[in-house]
Amino acid sequence: MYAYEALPVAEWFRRNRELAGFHNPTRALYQTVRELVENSLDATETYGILPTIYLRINIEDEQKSWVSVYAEDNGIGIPGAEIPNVFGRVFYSSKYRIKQHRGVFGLGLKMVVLYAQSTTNKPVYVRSAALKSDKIYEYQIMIDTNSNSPIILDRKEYPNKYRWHGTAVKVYLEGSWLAAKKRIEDYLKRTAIIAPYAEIAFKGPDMELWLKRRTTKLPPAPKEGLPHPKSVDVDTLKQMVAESRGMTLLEFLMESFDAVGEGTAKVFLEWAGFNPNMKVTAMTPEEMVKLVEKMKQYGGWRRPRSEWLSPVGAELLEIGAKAILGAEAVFAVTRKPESYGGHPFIVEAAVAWGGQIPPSDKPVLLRYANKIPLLYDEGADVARKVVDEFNWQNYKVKFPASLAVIIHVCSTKIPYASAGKEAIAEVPEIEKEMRLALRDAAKKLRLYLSRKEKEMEMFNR
Amino acid sequence: MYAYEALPVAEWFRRNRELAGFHNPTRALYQTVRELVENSLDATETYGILPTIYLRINIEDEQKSWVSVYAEDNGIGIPGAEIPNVFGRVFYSSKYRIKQHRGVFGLGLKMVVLYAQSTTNKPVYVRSAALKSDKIYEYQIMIDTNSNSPIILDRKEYPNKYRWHGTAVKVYLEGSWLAAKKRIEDYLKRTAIIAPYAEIAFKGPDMELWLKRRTTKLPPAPKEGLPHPKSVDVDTLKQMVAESRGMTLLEFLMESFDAVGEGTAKVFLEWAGFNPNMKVTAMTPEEMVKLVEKMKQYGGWRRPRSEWLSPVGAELLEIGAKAILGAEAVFAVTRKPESYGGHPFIVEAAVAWGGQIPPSDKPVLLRYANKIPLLYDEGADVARKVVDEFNWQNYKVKFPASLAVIIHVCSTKIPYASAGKEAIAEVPEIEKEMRLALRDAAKKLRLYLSRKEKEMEMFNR
Ligand SMILES: Nc1ncnc2c1ncn2[C@@H]1O[C@H](COP(=O)(O)OP(=O)(O)OP(=O)(O)O)[C@@H](O)[C@H]1O
Ligand SMILES: Nc1ncnc2c1ncn2[C@@H]1O[C@H](COP(=O)(O)OP(=O)(O)OP(=O)(O)O)[C@@H](O)[C@H]1O
Ligand SMILES: [Mg+2]
Ligand SMILES: [Mg+2]
Repeated sequence: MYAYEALPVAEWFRRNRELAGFHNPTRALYQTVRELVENSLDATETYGILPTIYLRINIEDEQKSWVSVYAEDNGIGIPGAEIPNVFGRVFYSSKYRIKQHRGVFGLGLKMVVLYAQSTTNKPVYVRSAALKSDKIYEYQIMIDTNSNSPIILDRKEYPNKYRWHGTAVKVYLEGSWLAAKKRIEDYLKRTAIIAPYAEIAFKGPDMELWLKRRTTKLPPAPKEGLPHPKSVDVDTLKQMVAESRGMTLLEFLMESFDAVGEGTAKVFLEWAGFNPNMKVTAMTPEEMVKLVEKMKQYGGWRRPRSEWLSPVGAELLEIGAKAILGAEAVFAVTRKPESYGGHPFIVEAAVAWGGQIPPSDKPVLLRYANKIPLLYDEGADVARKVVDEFNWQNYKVKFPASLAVIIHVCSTKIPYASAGKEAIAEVPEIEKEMRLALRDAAKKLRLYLSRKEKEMEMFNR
Repeated sequence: MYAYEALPVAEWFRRNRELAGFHNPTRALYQTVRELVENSLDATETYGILPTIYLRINIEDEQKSWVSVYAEDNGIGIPGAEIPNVFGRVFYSSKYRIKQHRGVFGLGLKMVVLYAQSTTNKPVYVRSAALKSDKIYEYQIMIDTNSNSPIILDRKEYPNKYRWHGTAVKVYLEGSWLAAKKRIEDYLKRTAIIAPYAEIAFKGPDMELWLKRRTTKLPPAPKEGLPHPKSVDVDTLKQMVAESRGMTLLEFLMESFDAVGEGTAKVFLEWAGFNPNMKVTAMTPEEMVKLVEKMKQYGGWRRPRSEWLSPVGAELLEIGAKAILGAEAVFAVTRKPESYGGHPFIVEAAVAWGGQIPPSDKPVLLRYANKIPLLYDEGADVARKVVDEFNWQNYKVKFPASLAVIIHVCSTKIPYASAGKEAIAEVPEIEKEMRLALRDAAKKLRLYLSRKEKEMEMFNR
């Protein structure tokens, strides 16, 4: 009755792994591929490197349904001393900052390692060299779930003769290849649509897939941003003040926040009833609460800037969708940046028409968040709702039609519905932008279809 | 580029609070009510106490949209020394055992406290006395998110003159009462359907709701169970072996697992090729992997027992549904225990017909997991799929119809799709049982409708 227990964080995630997408051997194999591929794309494109990714799944023991997954990239690599924590410590990441990447939680690799060691009892094998590193490092690592720290089973380092940089990872896990195959294939193709600048060579037990690089143009690499005044709460403000090193309130606002110049800061502080020259660290807790409240209420802030975002852009979307879907025509739109709760976001949409797209009674929907294809939980995603409620008749589309819709949301804070990153929770500002993006793209389709109709009429006279 | 950071667990959950249902002021208010009410029900019914719960929501500051939530119960209470960790330490719980409760994560209260302190900077106020406690303890607590430990702002204790036992909690948070009102009302009514033995008195800013106790019959209190041989993985086995205090393999199987008698253990160990008299701690890691693999493959285990489950039962389901829905007739079914992955589960279903249920084109679906009403993410829940695919025509139901369907899954391990516990992930064994339970309940409805038809015919002659 009164027996309480504290669970260490790594043990908690091992026991509740379905929250991160590791429900069963089928989902776990799919999720392992996702975590490795998304890390590789984050380690390349974000730093201006054209991604080249090798991915291999082998059946290791049919009877036990053990498979191995191997992923290798040409990214920035991981410094030798950091490899143990990167793979062996839950909530260890380089992505806890205001900048768009696919990774956000600092959990992905650790879930892969926890699932692998819980099912096959084998370590993860890692080989990596950072940019300009003289050495290549190799490790075998497991996680001590009691202390949330890496267990190093083996460690090697040797000269990096050919100036290689990148990361290679191999894990052994219980996985159902046949049940997961279709989803994995789908995931990789959808990745090639949104990232046509990536080259992905996949080899599975009974199939091969080569997704060629369709363009060498990369989307703009996102910069690192500052929080917008509307996005902070009291605890966050306390942490920022602790790092403010003796600034005045005026300096603090100008230096630590996005979209706050000297003029705006002065006007705001007067409106809010604060002394601009007071030392930030002299604020009482009540004054901090008041400051946060006023920041949220103030209507005069500039919009959050969007340099920290990295949309795909209409041109690349069109290249990707045409190449992979075999569409006759693709119309893409990138909306202007908007924000919710102080977090900037951009919605992009594309409609792909005809060609090899199979006709169906409702549009095929390809959902993306920060360039990650979302395949599961479509019913819980606001994008499905937007596409189903859209009035296609106004845009000359009658069903069955060969129509695919791509909806991509990018943001410094995607409101995921779960740690498995499979659906976007409902946020009114995002939903509105999805509708508008879809409308803009559909208008272009309507124009194309009317022109085609006219040509057909001319032709048939 | 190579700057890594480790986030403390409490800080990580504070930043990613939408994963646990605290997306915005509306959802956070709803989720706070859920966490407090579910804890109170776990602290009463599970120990054979008829629940009496007072719940109050007050507007504290209209302009800042600060509200307070107060919940008081007559449960087993919390020992004084445990109160700080219970409220101030993420992953601290009495429910990390094989037994059905609503709570499973050891996170609920901490999310409430983290959200409250992040928005209003106020502590949680707690008053509690355990059963037979001479004293009543009062605390004011916040969470230090760097060290994941309670900050005690105030502590009092005084004599427990009237032998009270229970827990009272008050928090101040940013919450949108008007936006959350409908869901909170819905949630409390759905709680009263599944727990007609509970008395819940709610007072909100502009409404009152008194859910009377409809019966003094309580469902069977669940016992505490052992893991089934099919439900363990390698890491879990390692932990169990570490606690086995020098047993032989034979003793270990008989003592530490559910549904394993001496006979079964001997037969299994022979089949699997293990020496029954070997000391468990002498097993190598490879042998442990082999043991787990053989335990999963062995077809001769008995089914997992279900003493650790606590279904509602057809009788209580009918009482609850009739009283709250105002149905003309209710037909409920409780299926026999089944299992998935070694975890026992039971599915119950009820169909409520006519009376005050408004007619609609598809059945109203009331979903429950371990007696928790699930209101959000219906699209991601397998129960919605089962009800929509059901062939109602075969059961004399034509739409629009006044029909409500209740589906309840209870298990020692509900496969939740997220930490907010709003939807059940797809597990084939559970889905199958839902279909069968729905069929059984619908058959009873069909019988009732045919009889009614006949009576009408007789009447109209
Ligand atoms: N292929 C890679 N190349 C370079 N660095 C990598 C690679 N994979 C992972 N990393 C580094 O390891 C860190 C941890 O990766 P992990 O997948 O666990 O978390 P994450 O990507 O930050 O977030 P998420 O849990 O959302 O995936 C990353 O932040 C990144 O710095
Ligand atoms: N009203 C209450 N009466 C008695 N004990 C309580 C009460 N509320 C909470 N507790 C105790 O505090 C512990 C922590 O509660 P908390 O809600 O944080 O986690 P949980 O209920 O175990 O799991 P979950 O995160 O799924 O809700 C519980 O396990 C229980 O032992
Ligand atoms: Mg990652
Ligand atoms: Mg709880």
